Amino acid sequence: LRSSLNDYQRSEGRELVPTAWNAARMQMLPGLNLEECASRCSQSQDCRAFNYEIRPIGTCKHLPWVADGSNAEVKRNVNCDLYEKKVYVRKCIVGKGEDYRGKVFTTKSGLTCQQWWSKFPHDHRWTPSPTNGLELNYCRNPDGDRIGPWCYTTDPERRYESCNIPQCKDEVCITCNGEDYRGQVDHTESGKECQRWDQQFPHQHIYQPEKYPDKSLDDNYCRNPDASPVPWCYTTDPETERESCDISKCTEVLVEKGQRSSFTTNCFRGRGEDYRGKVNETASGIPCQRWDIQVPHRHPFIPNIYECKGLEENYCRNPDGSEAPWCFTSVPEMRTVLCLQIKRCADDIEAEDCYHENGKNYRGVVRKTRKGITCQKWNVNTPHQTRINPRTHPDANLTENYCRNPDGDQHGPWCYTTDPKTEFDYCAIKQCAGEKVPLTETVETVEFSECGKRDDRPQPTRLR
Amino acid sequence: IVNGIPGNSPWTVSLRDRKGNHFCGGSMVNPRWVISTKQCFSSCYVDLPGYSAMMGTLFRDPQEGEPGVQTIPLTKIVCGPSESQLVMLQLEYPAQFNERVSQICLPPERYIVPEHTKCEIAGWGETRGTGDETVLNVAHVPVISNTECNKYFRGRVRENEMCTNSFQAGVGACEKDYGGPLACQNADCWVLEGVIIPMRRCGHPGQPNIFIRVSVYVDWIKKVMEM
Repeated sequence: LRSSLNDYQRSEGRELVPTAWNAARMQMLPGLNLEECASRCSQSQDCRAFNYEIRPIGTCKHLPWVADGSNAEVKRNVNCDLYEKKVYVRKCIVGKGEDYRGKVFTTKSGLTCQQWWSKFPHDHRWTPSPTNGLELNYCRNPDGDRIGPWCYTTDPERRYESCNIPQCKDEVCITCNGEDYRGQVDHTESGKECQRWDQQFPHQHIYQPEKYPDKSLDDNYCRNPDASPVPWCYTTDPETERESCDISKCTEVLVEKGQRSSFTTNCFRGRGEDYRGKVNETASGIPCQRWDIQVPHRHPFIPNIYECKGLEENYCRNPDGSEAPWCFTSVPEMRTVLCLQIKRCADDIEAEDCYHENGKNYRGVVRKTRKGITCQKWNVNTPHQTRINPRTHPDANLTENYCRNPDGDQHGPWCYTTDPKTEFDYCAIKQCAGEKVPLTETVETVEFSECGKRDDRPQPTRLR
Repeated sequence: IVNGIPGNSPWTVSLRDRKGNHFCGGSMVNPRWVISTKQCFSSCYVDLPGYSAMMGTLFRDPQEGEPGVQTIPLTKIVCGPSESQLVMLQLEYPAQFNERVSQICLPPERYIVPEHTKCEIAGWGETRGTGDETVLNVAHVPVISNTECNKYFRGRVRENEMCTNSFQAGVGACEKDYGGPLACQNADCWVLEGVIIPMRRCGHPGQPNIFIRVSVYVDWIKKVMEM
């Protein structure tokens, strides 16, 4: 049940384009699906990577090299994904590193390695072949040396030396519960291989990479999308759904409590992971349960395991990436509650100007939205097609990308933005002091159509 | 909803997080757009992968294959003017309107809904033991003027907010109702006059409920839908 893709590191939307003089070495394999393309490459001795073009139809192109800047160049291509054999791109080793195929060629003490094909200055019995990876003078471990990849050195005084290539589990360490880990460990603590996150076999799961872009669920690397105590992965063993990974903890001294600049105490930003305030009850006034006890609700968020989550007392916190700070409540019937009564921090930038009334006559030169995004020019149509522009509103002074209010928006000057996700937004301009447009009093009869209709007959049949 | 009763509110939608859990309410104002409160969302400048709106059912967790349920992914979030605490959520495709799913009317711009107008709030949120949280609860609440409301809140209620009475028994919205509607009757139609925002205390006896006054932002709402 192991996928051949487990041997590869995927680069989404990338294509490895060979240089003109060795394009012929690329091998087209039409009609293969992604899994077949990968297994063919794994079986082929000189295939180290492949481009898989998703659109218009699946096209597999095997390549004899990886993106090392000399034989080929990585280019953006939204219709293509690049898969490179991990052993050629990894900068660390798993186990004794017998499959290491990286390009380090100096030893621990900085000596340059001797070419494997050469018998000088040190004679030896190893002969390079297409399968044993003894390439040029790269560090390798042909004899399964316990220390890891090594090489003969060019120093006549020193026959051979280890190259000190780190273990993947030490190459990138984890802080706290490792939710920020982006390293390349792809085996669990008991040595089981990890399942790819973008596959549903042998184990079905909810952590699909496209649903959790912030969790970097790449390939089959250990990750921590659900605030477990340490990074983990689903395994390729049908009998073991998931297992923790053995990754070194960082040894640097943790930042003293309450000192990280992003901590907030009387409001929260984003999902509130950095909220360190003292709200300790629900909006309805129910006290929160202390984090360091298990009554009335048993839970996995033990303060000293999640030491950087600020799980003090019974304060609302967000140790697991939920929508906002939350807590376990002190009533058995209600396990958790979001503390949405805590204010969100205002994230508007400082206003740079002010406008009168509704700003229809504003002619200033602010060209930034309230979030600090640069405005799009009124007379262009990228990234947003403009419905309101100098042609449709000739005397609204829609010049450059200055904030304006051509449609008399009650909420002030605005602009189209250069952020593709935000079509338009209000500007970093506030109303000049003391100016308020009064609300209208009761309007007589108002006609509505096609809305607000409801079948108010009693509906006992709707309830189970 | 504290001290509500199971009821029908076809424009009320349930907003679902990436694990499919209900976390906030919203109101359908057109086949592709839902209004809710900014308080429920970490940012307006990110994608919403995995989030969705569920409508067409009275049950918070309808069974697989329950007829009439529509679960539509959210594809865009637009923040309202800064003090509005509102967001507009775009659905990946239009909702199908039927007797279980309909859109609510928007009030005239800057309209003040008269005192004592008959209104209701709806949601699948916390009931504090006064009801069944597995079904949609609706509570009837009459409008009170801001002047009246400010007597209780000592002048802190702003013009872009509005209030309803909570009676002595205490009626009001609570956790996971936020973003849901305050719908008021106008002739034979229901109009979205307010959006539920978090308050300190839920359905506290004698404490009025505060909502964002939608009529102040109708121009922005229409502009977003047009643009």
